[in-house]
Amino acid sequence: QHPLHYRWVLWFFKNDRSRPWQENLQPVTRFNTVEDFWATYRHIKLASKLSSGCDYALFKDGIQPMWEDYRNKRGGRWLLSLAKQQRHTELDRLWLETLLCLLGESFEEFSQEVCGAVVNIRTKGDKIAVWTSEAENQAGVMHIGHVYKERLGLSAKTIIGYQAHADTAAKSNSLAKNKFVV
Amino acid sequence: GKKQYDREFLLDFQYMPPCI
Repeated sequence: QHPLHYRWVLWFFKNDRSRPWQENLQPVTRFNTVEDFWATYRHIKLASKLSSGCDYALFKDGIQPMWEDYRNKRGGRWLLSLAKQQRHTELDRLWLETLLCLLGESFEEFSQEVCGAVVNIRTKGDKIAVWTSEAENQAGVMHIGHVYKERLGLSAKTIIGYQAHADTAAKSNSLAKNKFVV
Repeated sequence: GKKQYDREFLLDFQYMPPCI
């Protein structure tokens, strides 16, 4: 077996308004080898087949996929907002590429800044984000952003933005301003 | 050392049967 640098936890969120938010977010499985990642990936639904309101999150073991976790509190996310029609053409490729960036430690020494990644399945447009631990670490955030954008194969004119969780949390409409863009 | 894998390496394992 080929060990990964970290042990990762796959989480699943299903929006059930009758239950507290945190109860809707559950860890599905943990793995720390390349082989076990693929066994998991093959076993679960593709992101594009999930119902609206659901999320997958992949986070390093020990970090919860929420702003409140102390490893996320000062951090932020590189956010990719997809158009509705991209669910059927690009979402699964972009999410898998995101997973491979994380598992392969693609951000060099800044991979330790990465906390995890989230895909939100939403009627108005799906989102994919890479969460990092320190929004003020401009060098790390920018390196991750440049590598991530290149790996996703986005054109130069496509702009992705980085938002601090503290700014997102302060906005009820989730339109936090971009702290950085690539 | 750091376990760093490029995407092609990771993708090579996608359809391998699990080890027993």
